[in-house]
Amino acid sequence: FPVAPEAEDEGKTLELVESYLENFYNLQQDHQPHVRKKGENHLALKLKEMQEFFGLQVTGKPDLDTLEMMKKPRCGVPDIGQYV
Amino acid sequence: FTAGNPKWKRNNLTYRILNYTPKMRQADIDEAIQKALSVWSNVTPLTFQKVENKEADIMISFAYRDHRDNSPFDGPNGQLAHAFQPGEGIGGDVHIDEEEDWTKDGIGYNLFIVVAHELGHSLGLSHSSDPGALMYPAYSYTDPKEFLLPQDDIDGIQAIYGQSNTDVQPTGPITPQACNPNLTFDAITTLRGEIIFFKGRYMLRKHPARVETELNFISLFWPKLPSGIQAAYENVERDEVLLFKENKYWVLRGYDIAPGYPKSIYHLGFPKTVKRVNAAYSDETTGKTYFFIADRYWRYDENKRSMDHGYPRKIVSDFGKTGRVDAAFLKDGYVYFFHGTTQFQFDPHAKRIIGLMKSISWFNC
Repeated sequence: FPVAPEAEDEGKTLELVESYLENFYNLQQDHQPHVRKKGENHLALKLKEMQEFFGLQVTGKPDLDTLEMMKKPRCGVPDIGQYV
Repeated sequence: FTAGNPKWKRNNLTYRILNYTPKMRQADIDEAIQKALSVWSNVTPLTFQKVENKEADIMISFAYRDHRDNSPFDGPNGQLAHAFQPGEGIGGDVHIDEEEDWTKDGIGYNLFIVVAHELGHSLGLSHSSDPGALMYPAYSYTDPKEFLLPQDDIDGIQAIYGQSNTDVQPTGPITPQACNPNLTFDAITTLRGEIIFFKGRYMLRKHPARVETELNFISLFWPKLPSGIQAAYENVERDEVLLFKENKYWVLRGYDIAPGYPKSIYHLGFPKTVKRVNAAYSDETTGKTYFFIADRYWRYDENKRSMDHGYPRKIVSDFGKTGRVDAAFLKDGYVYFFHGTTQFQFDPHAKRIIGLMKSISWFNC
């Protein structure tokens, strides 16, 4: 069935958030669906780390300000950890 | 700092430009990279020598998508470039995403700004959370002619390589913090119900309905405006804001800079002895605008579009406060004058100062 627009948007948002956190906050890519629950807590933790770095409200949720920051053009070097 | 505190063991480093993007003239690319290197050599003992046909410490190249360093680029926008911390081989190298719109000005992405940031990584710096720092991860445009390395970046790089060998140590702009009690302002104006506080290359934006104060670069909204705006006022009737720097002024119509500006302030009727305006506010109930210069002020009639006769007058004669005014704005029938970290609330009807506050009283600190 055609995906309802909001569900599609939600999918895109989750994709944006995951790829941003993988690229810049060392979020490990979870490929095993059964660890999804743990993955979500892990994702919220990383999201808080990113919100903390940028001085955003630390909610652990992809709110508007957080998504706006994630869409800004930027340097490809991670904000935490080494880049070698 | 980067984990492990990587740094170059010597101060005289080499760099090589491996290739060029066709989007800019080669000479402009060379100039942008040279200027980016000087940003760091000006504040440290580091020197950078360009080499051609051999391995250099810092290899600078334009790269496309997956360029075999395990960090593929992502096409236009998104990731603009990356660089590697000091070390052998790929260490210190700068990779620039070929697919971006590289320019030498404010359109697209300014190559100088991005390379200067990446070279910070090549020298051992990581990202800064100071939104005004060069090492802040997100891109923001600054006119290369006006660029000054922020103090946050100077502190960082000097902690790794020490101070520059010059007699006078360079200092840089510090990002304004809304609740810093020592905060002073260059200019303040209302803008469609908001209040805009100008400071250096920043503007603090206070919306009555929002608790937080938003800090932005002036160039984020108005790339054509210079930093260091000295006076500003809103003409509510005409939905315009006039912004002053030295003997020029710009007009903001709605949210855009009107074409044909800047113009000379002498068009408004100032004598040539006036070189700049310190502060200004406009009273829509009377159609009069007040310009403050040193210890005197002029009054301008917005309807007749000319200066009123009998001016300038002494500020102290009519506003009850001595000394100069840094900034001023009118809100809800009161005029707020700023001098240093002090704010005076003036009642134009009673013609006297009725309140004294800190400069940061508007920021809910």
